[in-house]
Amino acid sequence: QDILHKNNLLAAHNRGYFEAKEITAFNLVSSPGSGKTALLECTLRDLGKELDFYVIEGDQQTTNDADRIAKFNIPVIQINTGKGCHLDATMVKDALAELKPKDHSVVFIENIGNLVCPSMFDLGEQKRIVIISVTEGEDKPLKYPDMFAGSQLCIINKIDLLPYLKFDLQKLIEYARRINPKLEFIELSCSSGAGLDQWYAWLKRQFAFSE
Amino acid sequence: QDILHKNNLLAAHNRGYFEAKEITAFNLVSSPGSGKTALLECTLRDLGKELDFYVIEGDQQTTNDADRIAKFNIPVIQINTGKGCHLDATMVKDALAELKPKDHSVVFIENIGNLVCPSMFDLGEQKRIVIISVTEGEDKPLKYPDMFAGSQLCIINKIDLLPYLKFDLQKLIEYARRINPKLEFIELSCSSGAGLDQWYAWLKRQFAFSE
Ligand SMILES: Nc1nc2c(ncn2[C@@H]2O[C@H](COP(=O)(O)OP(=O)(O)OP(=O)(O)O)[C@@H](O)[C@H]2O)c(=O)[nH]1
Ligand SMILES: Nc1nc2c(ncn2[C@@H]2O[C@H](COP(=O)(O)OP(=O)(O)OP(=O)(O)O)[C@@H](O)[C@H]2O)c(=O)[nH]1
Ligand SMILES: [Mg+2]
Ligand SMILES: [Mg+2]
Ligand SMILES: [Zn+2]
Ligand SMILES: [Zn+2]
Repeated sequence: QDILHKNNLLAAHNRGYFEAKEITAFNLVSSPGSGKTALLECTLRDLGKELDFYVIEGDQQTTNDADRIAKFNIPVIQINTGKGCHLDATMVKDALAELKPKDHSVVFIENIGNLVCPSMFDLGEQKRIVIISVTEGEDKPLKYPDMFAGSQLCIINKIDLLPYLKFDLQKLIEYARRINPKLEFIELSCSSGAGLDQWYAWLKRQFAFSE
Repeated sequence: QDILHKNNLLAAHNRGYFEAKEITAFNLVSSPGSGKTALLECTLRDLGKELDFYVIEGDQQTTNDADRIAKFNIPVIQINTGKGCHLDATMVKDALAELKPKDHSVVFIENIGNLVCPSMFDLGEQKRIVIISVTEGEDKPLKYPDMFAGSQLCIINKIDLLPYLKFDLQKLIEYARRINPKLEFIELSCSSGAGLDQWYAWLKRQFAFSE
C-alpha cells in the first residue's frame, strides 16, 4: 500500500511535467506478444515525419524493443527491470530526465508484457491503451479486469488472423464494456495495415497541444 | 525476500505431500491466452478415463477456467487471487487439503496468465511447463528468461496458425535453449490435435508411479 501511495505521488509529478510541456503521454499495456512494439513501429513509420516522438521501453531483459524503435531514428530509452514485473512512475521520471522531450511532443511508454501488475502503477500518462490480440480469447477482460477498467482505449490487434480462428469479436467487446462501459475500441492489424487510419485519427484527437 | 523464503518452505511441504502419495504434479505457466486451459481440455478428454486427474485453477477473477474443466467431471478448484499476480505454495496447499487427491493421481495446476511473477514462486510441482503460442513472437524466452530458465518442458502451441504468420520456429527454440539448454520442446495445436500424442507420451514418462 505504501509502495502504491509513493508511486501515485511520483505519477502526479510526471503528470505535472507532461502538462507543463504540453506533452501527450501514453502507457501501452498488453500480454507478452500482443503487438505493442509492432504498433509503435507502424506509428513511427507513418507519422514519424510530422510529429516529435519519444519512446520509453520496458522489459525484464534485452534491448530488443528499443533496438526496433531506434531504426526509426526516434529517441528511445530501454529500461530493464530484471525480475520486476511492471514499470513504475520513478523509472519513467528518470527516463524523462534522460530523454528531455521537447514541448508538444508525444511520449509512448511501452510497459512490460503483463496483463496483471502494470494495472496498479500509474505512470502519469494521459491515457492507458490496452492491446489485446484476437488470438488470446474473448474472456480476458473478465479474467484480468483491472487492466481493462484502468484503460481508456482497447486496441484489438491481429485481425488478419480472424479467418483462421474461432473468435467472437463482439463477445470480446461486450465483456470489455461490462468491465469498463467507457472503453473505446479500435480493431486493426499491425501486419496488414487494416484499421491503422482509425488509430492515427484517435491519436491525433488526444493531443495535449494543437497541431 | 522473506516472502520468497516462506514460500519455498511451503513448496517443500507440498513436494513432500506429493511424494508421500506418489502424485505427479505439474505447474502450467504462460502468457494470458496461450492455451493452458485448452491443453488441459484435450488431455482430460483423451486421458480422463485411464488416469485420476485433479486440477487447481488460478485466475485473478471468474471461474471460467474451472467451469471448462468441470465439464469433464474432474475434481477442480478455482482460486481467485483478486489483485494477485501469481499462485503461491500456500494457496496450493489449501487447495490440496480441499481436493484430497488420491494416491497415484495427476495434479495439474494452471497458474495465472503471466510470464513474469509466477517464475519466482515454487508451488512444489514435479515439473513446470511453459506454454508459448507461435503468435507471441520468437524473442519471448530472452525477454522473460526466468520463466524459461525455471521450466523443464516448453510447449509451442497453435502451430495450426503457422501458415499465416511470419514466425521462425527454429529461432524460438534456439533462444529458449540459450536461456535453458536442458529445456525439452513439444510443438502442438490444441485446436487441430497435431502433436498431442507427443504430449501424452511425455506426460506418461513423468509419472511418479508405475502405471
Ligand atoms: N499476424 C499478425 N501478427 C502480428 C501483428 N502484430 C504483431 N504481430 C506479431 O506478433 C509478435 C509479437 O509482436 P510484438 O510487437 O513484439 O509484441 P509486443 O506486445 O511488443 O511483445 P512484448 O513487448 O515482448 O510483450 C511478432 O511476431 C509480430 O510480428 C498483426 O497484426 N498480425
Ligand atoms: N488457433 C488456435 N487457437 C487455440 C489453440 N489453443 C487454444 N486456442 C485458443 O486460444 C484462446 C485462449 O485459450 P485458453 O485455453 O483460454 O488459454 P489460457 O492460457 O488458458 O488463457 P488464460 O488462462 O486466460 O491465461 C482460446 O480462444 C482458444 O480457443 C490452438 O492450438 N490453435
Ligand atoms: Mg514489445
Ligand atoms: Mg486458462
Ligand atoms: Zn507484479
Ligand atoms: Zn507479481
